[in-house]
Amino acid sequence: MSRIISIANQKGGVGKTTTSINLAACLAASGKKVLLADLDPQGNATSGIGFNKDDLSPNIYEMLIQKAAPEDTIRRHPFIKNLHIIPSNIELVGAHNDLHDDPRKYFKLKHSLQKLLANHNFEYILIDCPPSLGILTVNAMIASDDLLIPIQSEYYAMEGVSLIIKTLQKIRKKANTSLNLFGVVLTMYDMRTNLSRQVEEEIRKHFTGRVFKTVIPRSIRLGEAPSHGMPIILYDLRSAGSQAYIKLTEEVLERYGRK
Amino acid sequence: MSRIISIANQKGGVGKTTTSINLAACLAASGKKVLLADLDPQGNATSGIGFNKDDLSPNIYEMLIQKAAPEDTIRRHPFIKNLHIIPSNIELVGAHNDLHDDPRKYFKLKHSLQKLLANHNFEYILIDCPPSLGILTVNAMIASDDLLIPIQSEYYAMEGVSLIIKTLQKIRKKANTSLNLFGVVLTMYDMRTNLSRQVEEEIRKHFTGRVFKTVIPRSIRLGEAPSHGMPIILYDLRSAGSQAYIKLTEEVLERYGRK
Ligand SMILES: Nc1ncnc2c1ncn2[C@@H]1O[C@H](COP(=O)(O)OP(=O)(O)OP(=O)(O)O)[C@@H](O)[C@H]1O
Ligand SMILES: Nc1ncnc2c1ncn2[C@@H]1O[C@H](COP(=O)(O)OP(=O)(O)OP(=O)(O)O)[C@@H](O)[C@H]1O
Ligand SMILES: [Mg+2]
Ligand SMILES: [Mg+2]
Repeated sequence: MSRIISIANQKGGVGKTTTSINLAACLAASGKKVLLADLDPQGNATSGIGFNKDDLSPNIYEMLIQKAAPEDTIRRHPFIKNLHIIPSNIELVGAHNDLHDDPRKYFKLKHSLQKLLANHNFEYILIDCPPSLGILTVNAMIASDDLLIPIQSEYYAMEGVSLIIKTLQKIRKKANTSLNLFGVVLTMYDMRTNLSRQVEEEIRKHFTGRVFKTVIPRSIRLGEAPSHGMPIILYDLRSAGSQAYIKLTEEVLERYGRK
Repeated sequence: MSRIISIANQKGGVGKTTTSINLAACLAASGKKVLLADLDPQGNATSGIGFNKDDLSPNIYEMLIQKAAPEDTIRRHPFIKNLHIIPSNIELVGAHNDLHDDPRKYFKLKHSLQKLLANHNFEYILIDCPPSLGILTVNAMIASDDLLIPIQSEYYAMEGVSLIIKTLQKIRKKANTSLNLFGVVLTMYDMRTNLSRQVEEEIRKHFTGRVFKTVIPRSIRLGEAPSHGMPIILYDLRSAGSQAYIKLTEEVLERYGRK
């Protein structure tokens, strides 16, 4: 039984990659077999957990344009044995033009992951999306069971939310009837400011019942961890950021009715 | 004599919009006639300085697809008389498909701004770009004299820089020989962390002579200002964020040899 989760929000810098990496690492460290798919040409998820994105071929781009079998793109994390990744790098920008005239262009990722799941029993596949609602993020949402939206506790973050919800509804109608809004997680929350509290109030009102109780605080250690190529639980386990992602993982598992 | 400046970086959330709004406002408040063009479908620059993006037609999308004359898209700021804006909203996402088969698709903005400058004497035109290197940002770089790159003082920010420099070089070779790397500005600098210092050292080494001396500190007031629809000089003039953007404006004017 496998769940595929897209971590998406077209607003930039809201914590998509940080949430993808740390939720994936925490799930893996809780004994779940996890695959993290980096679907951003920036390759931040790939480098953020310590891989060198420029010498990993085949990668997700070659998988999407069917130059490589999905099997062959999977790498195992050296320290966290249940954690695997499909790496990305700048070549992925090419997907846009390569797939433009292909009638199946929006279903490429879905087909690849289906092939992959025939041979691997990943319990969770997390997809880190780029900051746009273009062909890559649409591919992710069509391939997924669930959508997780990180929202920064800042003003602009609220403006963009209706956009991704509209996209979810459109995809649900046209291409993936079972795509579910799994939840919203507030990130970079600064306890000292009214702004964070106001945004939280507004978001909880707008998404009644779908906002995780756990809020990820702004924490310097979370910003430092990727420069060491580590998820936060390996970089500074007892930091506020790490404790928050551990709590979020517990909430995620509860929502799935699993321990 | 007019200068057109693109404010771009495909990494999300690095302070492109915050720099566009506040540099535009400070230049206008220094007596320069300024136009801020919002080229992001999120419309953050439009709402960040107090306009309602969903009831401003015609906007930049209609200008790009030539449904509206450039003249007709300009709005004047109610409080800062030298500041004007071409607003944006979600319709701009449509530009991608609308222009896809048009051989002049990458020159639309350049043509519109040239028409506009025939009748208006804007001294500075600032273009706020979305977090990608797609058709919109390419249009901006082809239309521009200068490129200003905000870089967040964080780990991932360094990874993406080579990408936008490659794009600059490609555009300079193929479409805009005079496009100049005007400068790099460090944003969200946190004096308390080593990470910010390390990123600053790395960036100043990498871009010798092109990084502005002024560094924009992380400042809660900068994050609050857009929720009041104001640039920082109207929201909290004596805050650290405001003082930094005033200093940056002085440096920008010095580089242009103007007072
Ligand atoms: N809770 C946090 N506290 C402090 N820093 C954070 C936190 N979450 C993320 N960051 C930092 O903020 C920056 C933006 O986060 P991240 O890159 O995860 O966002 P993103 O949504 O993936 O960005 P993009 O839109 O470019 O893909 C990064 O430098 C990251 O290290
Ligand atoms: N110096 C700063 N101090 C504190 N907060 C800041 C600062 N600069 C920007 N911010 C806040 O950080 C968030 C990201 O900034 P901004 O939206 O300007 O980035 P961007 O690069 O335009 O993002 P996008 O990639 O989505 O276009 C916003 O909520 C903004 O208010
Ligand atoms: Mg990311
Ligand atoms: Mg922006």
